[in-house]
Amino acid sequence: ILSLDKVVKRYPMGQTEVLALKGVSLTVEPGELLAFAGPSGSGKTTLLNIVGCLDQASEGEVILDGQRVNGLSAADLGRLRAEKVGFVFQSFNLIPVLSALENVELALRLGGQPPDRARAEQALVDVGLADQLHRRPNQLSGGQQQRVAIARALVKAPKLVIADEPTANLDSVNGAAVLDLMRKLNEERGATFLFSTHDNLVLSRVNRIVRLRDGEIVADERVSR
Amino acid sequence: ILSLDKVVKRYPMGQTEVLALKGVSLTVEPGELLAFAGPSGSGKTTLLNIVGCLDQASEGEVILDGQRVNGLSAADLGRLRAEKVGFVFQSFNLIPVLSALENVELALRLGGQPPDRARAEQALVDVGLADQLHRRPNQLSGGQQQRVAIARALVKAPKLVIADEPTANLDSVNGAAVLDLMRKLNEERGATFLFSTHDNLVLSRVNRIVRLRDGEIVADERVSR
Ligand SMILES: Nc1ncnc2c1ncn2[C@@H]1O[C@H](COP(=O)(O)OP(=O)(O)OP(=O)(O)O)[C@@H](O)[C@H]1O
Ligand SMILES: Nc1ncnc2c1ncn2[C@@H]1O[C@H](COP(=O)(O)OP(=O)(O)OP(=O)(O)O)[C@@H](O)[C@H]1O
Ligand SMILES: [Mg+2]
Ligand SMILES: [Mg+2]
Repeated sequence: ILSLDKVVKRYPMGQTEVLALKGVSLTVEPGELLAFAGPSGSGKTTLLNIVGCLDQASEGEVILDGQRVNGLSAADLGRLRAEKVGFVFQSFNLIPVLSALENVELALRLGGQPPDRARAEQALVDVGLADQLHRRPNQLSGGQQQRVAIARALVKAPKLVIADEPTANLDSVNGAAVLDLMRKLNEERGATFLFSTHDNLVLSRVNRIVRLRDGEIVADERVSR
Repeated sequence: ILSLDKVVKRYPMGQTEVLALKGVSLTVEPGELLAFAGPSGSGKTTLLNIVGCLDQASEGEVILDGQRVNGLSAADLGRLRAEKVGFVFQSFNLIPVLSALENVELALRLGGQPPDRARAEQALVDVGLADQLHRRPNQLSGGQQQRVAIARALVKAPKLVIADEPTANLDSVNGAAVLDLMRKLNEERGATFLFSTHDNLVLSRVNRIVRLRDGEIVADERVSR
């Protein structure tokens, strides 16, 4: 479902530049549950943004579900992302003027699917927010906002879900419930999950761990459960 | 340094209201390292915002460093906060157009202290960001932004530091380094620390754990280290 070949990412910084990814090559099979681990600043978010069609690589090849991604226009990248990828941002990125339910419904509409209130409601119930459907993001706690962002990514039943620190603001009970939900989607629909995380709970529930350090892959462990 | 008596917090929600805190009473001695734990949505951020003079309680008494806080004007609350409290927000709240160094320098100026570039620089070096001084928040990773927010709270050497999930976006190495820094300030200057957290690393490093559930204190354990 995903193939990366010598992916490099440079950020302009005044006269010089920051080399966030130094040549990352990786192949992911459909249905994998894969976590990227590594210190703060090691390149996890940068890599997930490129794989999730949110940002372009500076060099190298990115192939998503058989389609070459590097070099696409911003409009094509956006269409590909809305149809094929469910994304949970590290900073949630919820729309402030919309309620939790409206935020989730919007994801269905942007993904080219008919808005379906019952389906959006069920996605929020699945993450434990049945009582907070009509709240706006600033009326929710940090962990509740994160769970809205997760429901929004999962409601489209995408083939590929990318989640950047999905349990960072959750207690272990809510964290485990979210991971159970993701494993269920993985087993029932064969969805592929790519996480970034510092959380040992997440690392104990995936079947592959790729470790990054200073923009390079330093380990790649398959784990049997 | 802090005394809460039957603190209640209600949020207006259409026709009804949400009862986020249902009557919380608590006394904190100077120099304590105290963590609030509890499920997502249990009231941790609401409590820290009231203690940190960012929000007003609906009922009850809040006394900070001998001064009654409830009923103060927004201007007086702001002055009290800038002088006495260092605050690390769950969502960082960095100023996007300022660099990491400028964000930290601003905290000194707002706290009524002379801007001191060397002191601001040292605070960023202490959290491992010596190479990122001149970056703006959108040029930093999630964990790096969180460490700027921590440096900004600590640079004023406040009597009371309030940190809402200070290690949520950090790997264990950076997390431990931040906690070591806070313990050092606690032991050398007698600063009081109030955290909220889901992180067992933090819970293993404090000397008191107060557990919240649905807006009430359900446990209060002193732990000797
Ligand atoms: N502005 C608001 N309007 C209505 N309800 C609110 C508002 N802010 C918070 N709440 C509610 O108050 C309760 C407590 O929220 P709080 O942010 O204190 O939780 P928390 O313990 O910090 O959770 P987390 O671990 O998810 O950050 C939650 O149920 C939340 O939905
Ligand atoms: N827009 C940018 N401009 C310059 N440098 C950047 C930019 N965005 C990220 N970086 C740098 O690229 C490196 C990788 O950042 P990235 O956000 O991918 O890290 P991360 O592994 O997700 O870290 P964390 O665990 O803290 O979220 C960091 O050193 C960061 O400072
Ligand atoms: Mg990141
Ligand atoms: Mg909170």
